Amino acid sequence: RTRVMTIANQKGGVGKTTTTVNIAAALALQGLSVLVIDLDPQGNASTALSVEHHSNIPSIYDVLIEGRPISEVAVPVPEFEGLWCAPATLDLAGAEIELVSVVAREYRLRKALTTYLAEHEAAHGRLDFVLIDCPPSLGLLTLNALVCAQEVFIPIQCEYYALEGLGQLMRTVTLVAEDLNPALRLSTILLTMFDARTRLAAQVAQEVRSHFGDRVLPTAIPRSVRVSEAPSYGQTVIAYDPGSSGALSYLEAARELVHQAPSS
Amino acid sequence: RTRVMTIANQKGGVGKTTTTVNIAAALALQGLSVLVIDLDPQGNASTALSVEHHSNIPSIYDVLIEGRPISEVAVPVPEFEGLWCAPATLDLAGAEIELVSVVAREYRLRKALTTYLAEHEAAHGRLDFVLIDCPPSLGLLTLNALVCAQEVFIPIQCEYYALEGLGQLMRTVTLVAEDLNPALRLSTILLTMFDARTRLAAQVAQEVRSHFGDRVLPTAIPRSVRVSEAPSYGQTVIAYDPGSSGALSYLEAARELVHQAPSS
Ligand SMILES: Nc1ncnc2c1ncn2[C@@H]1O[C@H](COP(=O)(O)OP(=O)(O)OP(=O)(O)O)[C@@H](O)[C@H]1O
Ligand SMILES: Nc1ncnc2c1ncn2[C@@H]1O[C@H](COP(=O)(O)OP(=O)(O)OP(=O)(O)O)[C@@H](O)[C@H]1O
Ligand SMILES: [Mg+2]
Ligand SMILES: [Mg+2]
Repeated sequence: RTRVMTIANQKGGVGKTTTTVNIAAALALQGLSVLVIDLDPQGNASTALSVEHHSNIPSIYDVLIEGRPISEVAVPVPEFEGLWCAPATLDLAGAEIELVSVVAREYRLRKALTTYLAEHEAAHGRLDFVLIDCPPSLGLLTLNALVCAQEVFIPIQCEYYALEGLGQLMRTVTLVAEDLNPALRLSTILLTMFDARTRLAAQVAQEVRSHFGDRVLPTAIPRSVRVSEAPSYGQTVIAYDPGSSGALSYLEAARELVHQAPSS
Repeated sequence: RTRVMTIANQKGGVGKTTTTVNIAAALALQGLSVLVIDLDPQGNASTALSVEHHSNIPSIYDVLIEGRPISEVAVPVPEFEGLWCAPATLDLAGAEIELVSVVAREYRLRKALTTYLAEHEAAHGRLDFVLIDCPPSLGLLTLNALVCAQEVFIPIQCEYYALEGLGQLMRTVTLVAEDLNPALRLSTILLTMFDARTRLAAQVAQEVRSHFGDRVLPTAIPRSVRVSEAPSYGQTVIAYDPGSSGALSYLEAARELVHQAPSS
């Protein structure tokens, strides 16, 4: 079965995009086949994967608003064999308001992905993972991702504000599971930008691990400037500096993700 | 005249809230009177200012959706004489969708603030500054703030992704100035989380200064763990550790803001 995961957290700047592209790259390096869906109008994931996303490019906006098939939008990522990306363009910023009055507005992405999974399987073999990068809000774009996925993957920055928004995120996941997508569950949490020198990071990590137990991947991603340099070269940190602490920890986290006990 | 500023940037985690509360505190220490409006459903600004914001508290949600006056919502901030805050509660998360079909939906905040500025002046004297903290999106909450303000204040994190979203933000400011609020202009940019040890931060800062000229405040805010520790004590860094590099640079940036040439 293809694992479809939504990388979500309405708190901004916690490492959603960085996690999506680096976990995807790490999974591809293990020989798995992966689709990244960029659902953030800023298109940061498309940038990090060096996938064109200026406004004339077919994009996820066309899928959501005009019903265009994902097969016309998804492109192979040059750097990694088996990695595909459905890019976001700027017009996606208007999608939230445009979707409000559309019929079955929360199911648009799910419908499109169901069709695509069958088509991709026939053409290239089964996809192992689909990772959906979300914008920092709980609006109709993130809702579409939550309805589409079976799993929620939450990156949590080791900072105080990161804890404040978790309650609201958990309530939203519960509501979606009750009303729109009974298969949805919170399966994975990853601690990001962990700075071992500060007490604050250790306190936040401790609090998250005691609250969420083994849903928190054992590996925490350290804060490292190599990680934040990589997108300026249109690369993941795994391609930019494979021996760096950031790259090694994302490779490790991806292995833990693959071997997670399914019932967690 | 009261300077009404929107602290906006749809990129997440760039220091909008940290800038709003610390600039507000620094202005209050100079004897100015300031109102902070928290327009982010996460309520991070309310937290940092130790203002209660659980769901039964009158909040900015009531102002936007039910037309409640700001005078029933704004409370004095305990730590700083002359500093007030209109808090955000969680129900604000639903406001964007609720506002879509409301008449004059972009003008709700502006109408409420115009009334409040007159009331506050009669009761406590003229407000010198109003700072509006926005969520990381360009939806109806940020639009309300842009229609309400005369100035846009953009915090820019010294990271690569920070440059990507600027074009979209500028276009939105231009559209609002053309169609909804002709007085609106981009007056101030502040560089945040500047890490002097990295080449990336220096490159981003150089690019922003060459592009925006003297609208960029001379002081850049350094990355400093004391800044991120402060909110866990319900404090601004100015109250938490007044001698720290973060506190001193926010005090300096606030002085520069007050003495900015009005025509910039
Ligand atoms: N481990 C890390 N070490 C250092 N910097 C990091 C790390 N992870 C992410 N960053 C940087 O932090 C910033 C925020 O990360 P990112 O953009 O991935 O977060 P996000 O949650 O996707 O943000 P948004 O809410 O805007 O979508 C980026 O500039 C990124 O390069
Ligand atoms: N100068 C700084 N040094 C170190 N950490 C900082 C600094 N400024 C902000 N932070 C931390 O970085 C994180 C992001 O900052 P903040 O929440 O203010 O950004 P934001 O733009 O308001 O985020 P959002 O988009 O979610 O509203 C917070 O955890 C904050 O404590
Ligand atoms: Mg992102
Ligand atoms: Mg904020």
